[in-house]
Amino acid sequence: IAEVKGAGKTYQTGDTVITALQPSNMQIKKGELLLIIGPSGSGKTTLLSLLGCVLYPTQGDVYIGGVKASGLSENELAKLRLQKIGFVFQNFNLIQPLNAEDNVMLPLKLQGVSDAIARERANQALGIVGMLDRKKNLPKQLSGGQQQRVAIARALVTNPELILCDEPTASLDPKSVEVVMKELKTLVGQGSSMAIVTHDMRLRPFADRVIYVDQGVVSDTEPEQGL
Amino acid sequence: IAEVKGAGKTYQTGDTVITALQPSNMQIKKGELLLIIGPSGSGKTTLLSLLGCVLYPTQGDVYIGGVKASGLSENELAKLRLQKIGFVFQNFNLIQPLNAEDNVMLPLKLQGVSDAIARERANQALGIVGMLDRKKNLPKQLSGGQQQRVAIARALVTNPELILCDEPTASLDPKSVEVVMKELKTLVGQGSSMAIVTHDMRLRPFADRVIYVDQGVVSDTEPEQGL
Ligand SMILES: Nc1ncnc2c1ncn2[C@@H]1O[C@H](COP(=O)(O)OP(=O)(O)OP(=O)(O)O)[C@@H](O)[C@H]1O
Ligand SMILES: Nc1ncnc2c1ncn2[C@@H]1O[C@H](COP(=O)(O)OP(=O)(O)OP(=O)(O)O)[C@@H](O)[C@H]1O
Ligand SMILES: [Mg+2]
Ligand SMILES: [Mg+2]
Repeated sequence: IAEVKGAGKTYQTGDTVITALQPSNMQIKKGELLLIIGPSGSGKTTLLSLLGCVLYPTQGDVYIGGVKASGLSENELAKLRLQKIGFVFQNFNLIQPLNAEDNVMLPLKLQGVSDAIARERANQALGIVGMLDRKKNLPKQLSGGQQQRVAIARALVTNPELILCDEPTASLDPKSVEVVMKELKTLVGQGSSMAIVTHDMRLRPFADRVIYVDQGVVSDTEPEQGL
Repeated sequence: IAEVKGAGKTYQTGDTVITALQPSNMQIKKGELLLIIGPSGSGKTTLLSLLGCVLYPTQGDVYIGGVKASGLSENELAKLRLQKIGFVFQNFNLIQPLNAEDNVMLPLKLQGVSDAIARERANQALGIVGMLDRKKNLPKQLSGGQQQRVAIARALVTNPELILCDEPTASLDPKSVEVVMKELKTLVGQGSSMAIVTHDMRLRPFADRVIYVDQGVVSDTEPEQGL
């Protein structure tokens, strides 16, 4: 469903070049829940951003459902993202002037879904993550964990084939983690594929497969020094 | 060192009133490391913001080192905060146009410390959290965990009597957690007091005391349903 081939990312800041990700090969299989684990600054968000078509690779290619995403224009890429991918960002990225309900409705409205249906589906998604009673609140009126749950609802609302989550449980208490992970696992059972970047060992039991990232290198085996 | 007496916080949004925190009594003792645990949306950040003089209580009082903080003007409160308190916010709150080194130097420069000394102490704090090699980078050039470590360095650099941390390890891998917590524990040993809001059970072994917050109520004992 998603694959990177020799994909790497470097940043040029002033006269230094930072390698966020070494050229890497990996893929997400259809219907699997993949965990991506690794130390802080190792390249996890970079890998997820390449898979999510949020970043262009400096080298190599990204394929989503067989389509070579790294060759598409910005507009075509945005369309592919809207149709196929749900993304939970590490810092939530909620649109501040919009309330929780409007934030969750937005991807559907961009797809051309009518207001009434978009509102109904948004309420369903907010209900799943336990945020229905706060749907009229703005992001800054919500706690960290509440904002994270709204961000998760927004990523799920379009029923995307590929769901990419960057530390989706970092601000959540154990009970919320159970609720969210059970829901995500059900979606995978219904055919979605999912990759989750995390430091949270509470998520290991839910995973079908785990890969590790360390200093920009992706591998199937846990690095020597342990995590 | 810090205490709330009958302190509560409510928000009025449209025609509904949300109680973020019921009138509560609690204190942080000198030289202790206190953990504050509770479900998402229960009022942890609100309690910490009252203790950190970032929010005024709707009722009740807050005392910092014997001074009634809830009766001070905005300016006096900002001065008290600068002199006595280091705060690690849940969303880091780094100043985006400033690089990591300048972010960490800022509290010292506001205290009137000379540029040279402020730079030296900032480099020391960045070294402790393993971020010296990235000190010239802007926040958006850093990963989530790297930004969190810069935010921790900024809270420590003025050697405050009271250090308040809101989920300081949410974006950190196990190794970084060890490094950060050992450092925080050393500071407590040297006389600082600390309160840490967290869902991260990795922090329990470092704590001297744990309090629980559930639906706006602060208590010493773990609520029935467990966390
Ligand atoms: N500005 C505001 N306006 C309205 N309600 C607010 C505001 N700020 C916080 N709240 C509400 O107060 C309650 C407590 O929020 P708080 O941020 O203290 O929770 P928390 O325990 O830190 O949660 P988390 O673990 O998710 O960070 C929540 O229901 C939240 O939505
Ligand atoms: N815009 C940028 N400019 C320069 N360097 C960057 C940029 N974005 C990321 N980096 C660097 O690339 C490396 C990988 O970052 P990435 O965000 O992928 O890490 P991560 O594994 O997600 O870490 P964390 O667990 O802390 O979130 C880091 O060293 C980071 O500082
Ligand atoms: Mg990251
Ligand atoms: Mg909070």
